[in-house]
Amino acid sequence: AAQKKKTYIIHMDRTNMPQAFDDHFQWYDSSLKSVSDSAQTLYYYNTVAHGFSTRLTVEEAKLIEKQQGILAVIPELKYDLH
Amino acid sequence: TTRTPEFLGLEKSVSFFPASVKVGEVIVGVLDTGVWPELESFDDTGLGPVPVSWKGECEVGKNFTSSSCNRKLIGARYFSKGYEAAFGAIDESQESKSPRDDDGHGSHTSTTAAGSAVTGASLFGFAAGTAKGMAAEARVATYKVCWLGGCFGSDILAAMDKAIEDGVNVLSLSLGGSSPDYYRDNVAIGAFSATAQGVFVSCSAGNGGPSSGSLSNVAPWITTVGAGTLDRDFPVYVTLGNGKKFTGQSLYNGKPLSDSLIPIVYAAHASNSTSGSLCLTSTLNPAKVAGKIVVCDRGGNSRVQKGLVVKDAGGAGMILANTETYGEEQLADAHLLPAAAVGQKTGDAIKSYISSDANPTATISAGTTRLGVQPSPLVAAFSSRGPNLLTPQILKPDLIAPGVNILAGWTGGVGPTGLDSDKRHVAFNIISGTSMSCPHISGLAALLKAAHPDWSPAVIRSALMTTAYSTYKTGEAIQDVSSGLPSTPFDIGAGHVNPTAALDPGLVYDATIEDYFAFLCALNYSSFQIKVISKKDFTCSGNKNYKLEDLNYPSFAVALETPSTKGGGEGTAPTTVKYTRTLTNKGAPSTYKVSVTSKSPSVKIMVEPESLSFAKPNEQKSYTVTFVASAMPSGSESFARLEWSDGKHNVGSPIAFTWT
Repeated sequence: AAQKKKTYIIHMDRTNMPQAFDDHFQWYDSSLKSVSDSAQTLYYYNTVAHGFSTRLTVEEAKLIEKQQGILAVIPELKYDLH
Repeated sequence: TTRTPEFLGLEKSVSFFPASVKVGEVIVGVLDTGVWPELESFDDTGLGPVPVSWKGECEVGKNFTSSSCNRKLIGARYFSKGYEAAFGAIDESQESKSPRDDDGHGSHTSTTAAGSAVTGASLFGFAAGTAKGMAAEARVATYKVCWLGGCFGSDILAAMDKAIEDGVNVLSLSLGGSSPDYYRDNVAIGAFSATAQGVFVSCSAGNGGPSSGSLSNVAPWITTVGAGTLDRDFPVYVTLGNGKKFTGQSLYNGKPLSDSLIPIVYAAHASNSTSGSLCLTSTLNPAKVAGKIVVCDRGGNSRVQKGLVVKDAGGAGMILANTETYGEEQLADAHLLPAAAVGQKTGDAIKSYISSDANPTATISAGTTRLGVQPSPLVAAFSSRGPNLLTPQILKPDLIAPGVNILAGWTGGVGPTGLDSDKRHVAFNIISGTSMSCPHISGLAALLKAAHPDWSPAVIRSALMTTAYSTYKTGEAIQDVSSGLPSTPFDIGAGHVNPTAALDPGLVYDATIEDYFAFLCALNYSSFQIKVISKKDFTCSGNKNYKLEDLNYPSFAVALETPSTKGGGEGTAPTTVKYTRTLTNKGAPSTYKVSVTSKSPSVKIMVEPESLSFAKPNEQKSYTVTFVASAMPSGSESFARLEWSDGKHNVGSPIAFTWT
């Protein structure tokens, strides 16, 4: 179960991007790679949110949450048609 | 849709409404199951060039090409990465990895909002007429985020991201989830930024009614839409062997039963299952139902599934009886066998006849369409209800709109019941839900946007709410079909939408993004949480007393604490709460006087000042309302209404009191 991955939406504080990066996409990818070699970014968000979505284990989600510039790591919700 | 334009007064003198060329400048984005582009409702005859502001695209994919789009359907995108991450790669033999609608829901909602006029529309002859979207000349952009396996937050957020970049003016989402905190809810997060960029966002309130506290999509920057009935139904007549006749509803279009009576059986007596009355799959005993009419109870599985279960077991017909939950609500379905949906009272009468007669018999007549049904609108039993459990100080739903037995466009991919065994293909279907009422408001918001391009989303929502009606012409409150009782603001919010009045509301309650920031501060959100929602650095001021009730909302929810019994009891001092509101003039110079009607002797309501004069457009004036509420038992509710009127415009606000 610990290895089971779920989709998370990672909200990033762009004003807090480390100088080392040219753009926030690089920073996002680096943040992700630092907790998981295999994780892929599903989407980057630029307008209604700043951040990206990806599949992580619970452990990896906890790790990424501690990084600089991470505002929130929120498990994806499922919605239903009404 | 057919009939709704007449019911809403949209067919009145054209002068009321913005010119089509202006409506053609407005773009409605619909997040749903995609569209069936071949529908006549997406015909673009007579539409001018695509608005120059538009930056969207027509994404191609399985059986969806760039020529699937046109000057009506100007954008089509699909988002499946979240869905595929959860469910694995899409099986293209089962669903289209493209904006094509395999389900029907998205075609229905987008054509309800902005479908082109189509004459001779009907479902098997039912609900015949000219089908038109609320804003028939507006443009549509579809964002497919819902798949056979559901709608996933990461896809929804990506679609909202793109829709705003593309340049939609209205966003329509007939979907919802549990109501987590705003900063954890992707719809609320997306809607905040959309609203900040001037996009009006309307969402369905949910189908969890009539239970109280069952709402979805309650963020105050979203317009939350409940569902009501039209003045149209589809009666069929049930005749029993004892000569009694009852009325039900049905859209069955096949060979009707003959007039002669045939045996009738209650499903509970024709099944070995403890829940046999529900006609669940494989629970009926064919030997006991063959050639008979079977009475099934609602619940457990879909209504159309029950019809299939009865048909597969050899039943000749079905009577689908409401249980207490749904009361007298009667939803019509395109069943695959002769059927009648009946209210609880009728269902109970039929069941007691069956149990009292040794050889009970019955028959069901063919169905028709009936117009001018009164009283209407009624609040749909399934329409989710307040109070707003997430933020009791914000009254939700905001308003109701037609959501019962609505005819609109449908997919060519599945039949009208959506059942695999339903091989019929239709261009229009009749379905019910707050999914249907939401796009009504989305389309009407598009009309308002066309008439008043400078109006903010909050002003549009205010105009729709303060001009909504909560009573019939008789003065009686709109009825709740699930109880037969008068509805309350927890059922209908401000009331039923009244588009012609909304175009000229007189005064409006505007709200800026700063007002929403103050709301988040009143929620004690951290700067991190505020940044998740707004993407902005905002620090709540330490020396400001932020109050939820100060959000400039067009309605009032007064959440009162019942003093604890140890300190409370007799002689507890009344609670005094002050609300401030600011009205903006959107009409000619005028003087408005306030009136308050209250059903509750336990709350005194004072408004200061009692008269407001406006000399020029966009002039703003504020007023305070003081509520002095005596202690009431916890769980008590009561309601009132505050109205500003200059004799020509009535600017109405519902007030709901709860004691917890």
